[in-house]
Amino acid sequence: VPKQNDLLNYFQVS
Amino acid sequence: MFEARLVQGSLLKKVQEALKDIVQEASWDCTSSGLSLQAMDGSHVSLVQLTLRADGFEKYRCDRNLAMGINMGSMSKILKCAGNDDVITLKAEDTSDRLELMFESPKGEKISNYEMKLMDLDCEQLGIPDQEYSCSIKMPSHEFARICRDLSQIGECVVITCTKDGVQFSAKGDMGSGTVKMSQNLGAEKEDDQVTIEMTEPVQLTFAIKYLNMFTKATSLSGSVCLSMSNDVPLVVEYKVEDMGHIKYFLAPKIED
Repeated sequence: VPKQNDLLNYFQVS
Repeated sequence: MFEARLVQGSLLKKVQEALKDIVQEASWDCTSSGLSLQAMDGSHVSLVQLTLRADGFEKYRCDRNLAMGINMGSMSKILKCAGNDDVITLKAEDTSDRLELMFESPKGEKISNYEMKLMDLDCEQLGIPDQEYSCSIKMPSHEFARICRDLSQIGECVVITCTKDGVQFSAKGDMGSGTVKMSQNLGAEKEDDQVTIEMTEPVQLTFAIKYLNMFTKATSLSGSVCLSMSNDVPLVVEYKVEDMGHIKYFLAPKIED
């Protein structure tokens, strides 16, 4: 079952 | 002083409808170049980014940068008080904790004034890298909404596969499976009815349909929608807001455990 990834894994907090 | 007057006030009503299900509170950033907003949903799975350029407003003034913390539920309630044909003006003093909203009927015989309390929000801003995508798909926005609605009956996830032949949306669940394929169609009479696919590399990604369905609340803003995808990065779903800006939704893919 695919797991939901988190957006914070892609975008840096600026 | 911040002041923005939008003759086509219905655009702001539609923008608000397109945002309110995803974000409960958001900072509306006002600068001399326009209004913008960036916010994530509570579970950090999706992000919405709105841009409304100053030159799209009939009148626009912003003397000092302002970040207006807005409760989106309150904003929706107040914007529902505006008629579809009303002219909407937003106003705030530089140091005020209130946003004034004025709605004028087209002939000017009815003028409504509302004031909304602003909030102190401590928002994390994310840096979204500028990036080239392997696939860009432009298709009629109502078709995309229909596909998301239809496949959400079948399963919770949709697999989007883009090749040079077309784009395929598939879902499966306890009762069975469903697949919708859209092929490139450059011959459509109206530009909004065209399906165009630009691809440098095939892409296959899996997403939670629930979020895509929330994004389709923006359908009434634009006749077409653009999906941008690369393997292993968030999907971008973009709707134009006339010629004054856009709403972009980003959605993190599901990954194999």
